[in-house]
Amino acid sequence: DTFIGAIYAHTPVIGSRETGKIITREQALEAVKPNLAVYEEQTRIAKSQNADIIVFPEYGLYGFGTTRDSVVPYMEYIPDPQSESWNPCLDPRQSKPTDNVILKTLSCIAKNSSIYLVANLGDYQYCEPAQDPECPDDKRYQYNTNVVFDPQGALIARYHKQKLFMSEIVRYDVPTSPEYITFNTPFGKFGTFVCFDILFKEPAVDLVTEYKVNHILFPTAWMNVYPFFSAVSFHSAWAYGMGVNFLSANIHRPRNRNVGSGVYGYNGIKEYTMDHEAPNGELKLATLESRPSPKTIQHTKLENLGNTSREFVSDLFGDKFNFVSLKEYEGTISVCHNAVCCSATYKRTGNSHNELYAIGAFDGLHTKEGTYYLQICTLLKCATDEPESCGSKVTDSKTIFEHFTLKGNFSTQHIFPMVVLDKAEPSINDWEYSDGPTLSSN
Amino acid sequence: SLQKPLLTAAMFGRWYEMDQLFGQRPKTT
Repeated sequence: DTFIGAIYAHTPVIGSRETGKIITREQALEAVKPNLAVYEEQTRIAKSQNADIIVFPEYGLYGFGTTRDSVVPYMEYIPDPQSESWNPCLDPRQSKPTDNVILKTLSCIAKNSSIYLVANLGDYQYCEPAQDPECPDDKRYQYNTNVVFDPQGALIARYHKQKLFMSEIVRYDVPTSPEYITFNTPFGKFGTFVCFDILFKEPAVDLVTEYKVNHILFPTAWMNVYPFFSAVSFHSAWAYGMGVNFLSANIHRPRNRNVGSGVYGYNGIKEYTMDHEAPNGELKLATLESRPSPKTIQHTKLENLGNTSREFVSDLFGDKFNFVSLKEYEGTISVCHNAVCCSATYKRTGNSHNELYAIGAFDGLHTKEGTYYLQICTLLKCATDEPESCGSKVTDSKTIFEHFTLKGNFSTQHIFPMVVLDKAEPSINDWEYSDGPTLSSN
Repeated sequence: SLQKPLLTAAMFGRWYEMDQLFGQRPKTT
């Protein structure tokens, strides 16, 4: 009824590569080799601790900093496992137009440790403009791709990223339609997608609601933005909100704010790592239920959330939230923005009144690094005692809340609850989320 | 109960149907 999931927060070894410089295939394989060695070692360690499946990060094998042309030597042609069976370790045939050294190595790592293995690399698909009007001028599609190998080393899943993040568009192509990639194991049904895909419905949400997967495999290269877009908080909130287990492997590059990986259960965080000081990543394992049965929360629309006049407006990651500050030690306050109204009932301890807190509401189209519609209710600490700092990055707090309850009248059923504590640590299983929707804690 | 000072509590809602109403921003670099 259970299995052990593992993630490795890998720091890609990329050497002194120059951005945009085109290297040979041999040089690319030399560059990838130390990363594959880490994958092999960590897989062996995970298996020694009885892991059934291990996930490695997006861009884990060769890092960023490539262009459409300079990423080519790192890529391999990845056949569609839905149309042909292939075990690269047992059958390392040449797959034109590329060799398959990386796929073979990954396959053998999975086979030698008898474990499901998930990795991310570039897929090179040849095309002919005469037969395919969509075929790019350079006669190839390039995809940001997740691959999954079974414990025998067979390639069983291939997923092409649908929602490329900003400058990724110069490197990779977008599939013509979202791919819904699932596979069954003795411990449940899995789906997979990549990084920025998590913000959108297709395929992320539909994998859960339409394809009924139990678990998500999530290679990512996530750059933390506080307060909401911090990797562990955001990804675990999605797992909780969707009612699935979620294995998230982020690359570990603290200088670039790429920190935060974990194994998240449908009912709370199981294990996570977000050490900003550690030079290298970390392996994390946790036992998960094979077939989660999350409680169903009906989001009835709330009425009468009280006084709704805004006090001030402040920017939170490009969005203008309406805020009302917490002036008393305890009380009930509310704020609205467009159709969303939020209400908070709270009580602080007496010695923590000098830090500014506010409740905020946002209902609108977010457009900063992508375009997607948000409805948010939040109770947060402001960065300073100035109102315009509310929504800016802050990671430290001294204020103890004896209790709080946050309610909102959302128009959507897709709500992801999160609670973040001092030092930006996610809170684990010490809050409740219930009908309303209502987020509360003592 | 919470074991540490609170930094942020949030309910982060995504209204996917509204994405389609507004459409996706053209892809840029």
